[in-house]
Amino acid sequence: YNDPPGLQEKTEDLLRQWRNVLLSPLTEREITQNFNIYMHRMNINGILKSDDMITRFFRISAQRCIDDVYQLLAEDRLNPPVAGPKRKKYYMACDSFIKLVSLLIKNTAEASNPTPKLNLLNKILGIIAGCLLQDHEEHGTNFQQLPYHRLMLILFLDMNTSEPVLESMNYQILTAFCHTLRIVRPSVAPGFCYAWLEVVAHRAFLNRVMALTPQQKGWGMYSTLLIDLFKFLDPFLRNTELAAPVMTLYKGTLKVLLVLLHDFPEFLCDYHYGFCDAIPPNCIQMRNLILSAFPRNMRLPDPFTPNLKVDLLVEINSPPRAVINYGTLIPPSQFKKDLDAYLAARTPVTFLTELRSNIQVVNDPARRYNCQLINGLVLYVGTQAIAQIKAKGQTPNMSTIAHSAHMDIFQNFTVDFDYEGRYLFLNAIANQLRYPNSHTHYFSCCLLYLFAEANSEAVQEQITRMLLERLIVNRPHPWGLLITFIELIKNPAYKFWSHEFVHCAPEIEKLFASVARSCI
Amino acid sequence: PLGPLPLNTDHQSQFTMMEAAFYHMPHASDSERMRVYLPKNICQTPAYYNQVLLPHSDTVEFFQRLSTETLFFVFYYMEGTKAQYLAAKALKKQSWRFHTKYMMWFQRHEEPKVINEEYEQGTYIYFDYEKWGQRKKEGFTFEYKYLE
Amino acid sequence: LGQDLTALGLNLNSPDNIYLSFAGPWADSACRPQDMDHNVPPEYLIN
Repeated sequence: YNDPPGLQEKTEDLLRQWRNVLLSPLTEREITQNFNIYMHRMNINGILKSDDMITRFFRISAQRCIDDVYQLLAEDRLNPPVAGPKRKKYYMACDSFIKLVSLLIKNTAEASNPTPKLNLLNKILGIIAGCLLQDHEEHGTNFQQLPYHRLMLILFLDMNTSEPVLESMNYQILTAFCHTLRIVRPSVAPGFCYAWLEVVAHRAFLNRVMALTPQQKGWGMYSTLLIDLFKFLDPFLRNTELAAPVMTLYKGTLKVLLVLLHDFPEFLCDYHYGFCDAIPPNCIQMRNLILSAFPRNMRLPDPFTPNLKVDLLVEINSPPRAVINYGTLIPPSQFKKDLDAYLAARTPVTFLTELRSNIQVVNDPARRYNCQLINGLVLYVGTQAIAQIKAKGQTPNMSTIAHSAHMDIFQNFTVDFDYEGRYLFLNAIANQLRYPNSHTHYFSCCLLYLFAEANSEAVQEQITRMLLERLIVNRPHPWGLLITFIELIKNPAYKFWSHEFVHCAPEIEKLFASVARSCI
Repeated sequence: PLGPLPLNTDHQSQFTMMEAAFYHMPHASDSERMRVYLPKNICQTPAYYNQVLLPHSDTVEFFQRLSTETLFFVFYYMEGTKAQYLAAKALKKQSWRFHTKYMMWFQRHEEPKVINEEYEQGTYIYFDYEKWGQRKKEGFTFEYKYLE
Repeated sequence: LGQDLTALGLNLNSPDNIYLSFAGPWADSACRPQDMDHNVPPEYLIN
């Protein structure tokens, strides 16, 4: 507001001059020399005299670039070019402006002082995000992601080059971009969601956030961005038939997760809990992909190995890699207090009878249970049980996990909850079936115990269905899921083949038989 | 049990915006720096054409099997990319040297007995921007000291 | 049954990392050498 009179014209004139500087075929070295001359001209025009003026200059310039692109897109819509649009013309304004911004950032203050540089970077990122959100609001379905995508990506590439002046502040630069990407995340700017994923999944961004940033300090920020994406996708993924726009974003997300599974499996191991908490429960394959990750230095025994002794594996007693704050899995509340009291004393029994009402959600047509609370409760109670068993010098098996406060709670889910509540509970357990570690071991025993001790065949069928739906989808399948299912159909103690539902349909029976053949 | 879910108004409006953006999907070149000559422009080719990258096509060995003309084409038309870098490496393995001062390539006719300030005989070629093509520089003597 | 994840254009059998040539969430194949910026000597940037 209240731009000084003439600033708009002055800014446009400066931008035009700058673009002419770039148009002449210059080498990088010559551009930098010309930039210093240009800086002097900006100074004479008072652009650099105050923080406020630079902000105004950036905002007017950014808006100018955005308007340019809109105008070119509108022209091409009116008179579609015969040989298809030459995308290059959409980029010129944005690229030349960002070149100017990058040189300003790198040359502001002496090389050893990052603060003014970072202030400028955050300023321009804030302006791009602000213009984007305002435009998104005003243009509605006519919003165009292209200019913002171009401004943000080219700025990142410029800030990501290996130059000494940038090396010292790479982490702050990355933080600034992650922060901006959160501000314009898909649930806030759905019209920008495809470009957003392009930036988040860009090889240069992946390289910086996953590989170049030391001590994996970028991983937490990246996991937050992915969770933003899962949360946006959630309501659209509940239907088996996905609309084309959703399918495109979903498959794009799968690709990014596949690249992470292939190159950074430890990242998926560390953040699997938060991801599976945000991915809708019926998104089987995406969740399997995340749960299939295992540390690269680990060798997984073939689950189909005859007489595989899981409890003799070296890693089976080690806790898994995971970035989880177990203390905050369940928000502090009276329920948490009652839970801890019950785990400590296995009384009062009212805790069990009131469990369902504590987990039910009443005023939300989309769901009947607090899925996140179930996930947190299962993991919290399970880890307490593992610690208790370990404290007794034992390892999880059908007898050591039985008759405990922990198992009371789990069995309560199977007897007192309806089909949907049980499904979410069984999912929460199956989400812990990953590579060989103490959680996989305990929760695998847990599932088999609940099957063996079930008070109705319906529960046994539901456990089988939940395992089956995770196995019949295309690969990959988590190791812990496979060994649990194989144990269930192989070990006569579970009398698996005696159940009616195993023979409920020829193809189902054939599938069980084929799995049985391959492992016996 | 988690059957289809009616979208609430908030999600419905999000879907509308997403759907609109779906008709303006990012183009492959939107995420790449501007290429002066050959911008990334994916076009559908008949299925019997190579649809995936030739294996090891990003190695010097692969580029060494390309013709000299192809290597020079890649060098001049794909500047700033890994292809240019690999083409330059492959050319050097064919004993071409890039003359940084005159921005031209030089290939000795024979390996010199001794390398000194003497002038060397060789083939000198440069890129003629006016005629937009590669040219031999006749009668040019070579100032060894600028050799890259 | 989900997607056939081996048919998404990613070379999942590659012994090397694939993210450096990942062409993005909508691309059907990896980046080619001419798609990837490279720190070439400044003299190569003839513009």
